[in-house]
Amino acid sequence: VDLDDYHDEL
Amino acid sequence: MNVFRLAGDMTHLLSIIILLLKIRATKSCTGISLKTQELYVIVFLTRYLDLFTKYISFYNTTMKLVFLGTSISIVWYMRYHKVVKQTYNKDQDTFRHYFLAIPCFLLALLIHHEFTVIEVLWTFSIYLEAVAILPQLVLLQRSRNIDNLTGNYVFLLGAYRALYLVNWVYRYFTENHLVRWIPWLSGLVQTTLYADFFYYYIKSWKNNEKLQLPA
Repeated sequence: VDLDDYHDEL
Repeated sequence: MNVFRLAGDMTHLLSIIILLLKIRATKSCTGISLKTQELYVIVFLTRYLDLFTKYISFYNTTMKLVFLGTSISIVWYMRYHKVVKQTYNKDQDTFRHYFLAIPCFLLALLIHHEFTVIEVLWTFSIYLEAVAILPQLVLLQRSRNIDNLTGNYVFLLGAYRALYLVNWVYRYFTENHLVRWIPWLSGLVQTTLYADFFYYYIKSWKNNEKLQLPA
């Protein structure tokens, strides 16, 4: 799960 | 985190708080689509699967728990609370929301960033969120008078994703310049679905008259 794929977003 | 995304999250949180207040204060869910609320629970459940496996930040974890908790409690109120459930417009809220969920799931199986359970379900939640408001918009057109809290709820819900679109533009130019078609196009569809609601909402606000959607 790479963070830049917006997984750091809600 | 950037100011657009923070504003988006706060707008989203505010919309949910307004809905919870409406239900708890008036003990009524008139004009609210249970179908849309159930779809939002599915959106959050499938999007936050990595809640316990992936720690991003205190803010991220807290907000995920708040969104999950509030959306589940709204569905609980509308389904099981003895007073609130009587006020649910069961005969008007007839949108077949499985007709929305199934194509979204199939699309997620076809078009995704990587073929893993987490990623496909995350993609499904992005597609589903884009169309989840449809039962609510249909119900608004059917219900003659829309109360202010319901109008504000839908407006803020639409505004939050519009702020996320700005956040994605900002991230594109300031971070890794990665193109992310899936959230971008889904977010665009989601925000566009609110277009005519935004028009009538702002018009009613300007003319200081009751919000009315054409049938």
